[in-house]
Amino acid sequence: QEPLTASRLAAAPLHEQKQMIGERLYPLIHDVHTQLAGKITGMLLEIDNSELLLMLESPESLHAKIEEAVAVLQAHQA
Amino acid sequence: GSSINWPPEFHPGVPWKGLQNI
Repeated sequence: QEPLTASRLAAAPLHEQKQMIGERLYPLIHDVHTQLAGKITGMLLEIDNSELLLMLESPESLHAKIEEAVAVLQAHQA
Repeated sequence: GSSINWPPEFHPGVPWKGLQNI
């Protein structure tokens, strides 16, 4: 699968951009948090696309954001 | 309130509903 670049993303209609990023993020998140993957992916998609692209290329940033999202989610559900 | 439905879940192959709020 080709990397998702900013230019490839910009070529897509706005309503498809988040979807394209989500399709990349979901499997990575599913590896870490199987049960919560759908919710975590939805939360992270609210972040700016430019930052999401950086996260896709940086496992450390992605995992930090995932843990942040889980903490927020747990606080929200409490 | 609407916060009950937050976050909008993403599932592969399914149009993400969070797009309505962007």
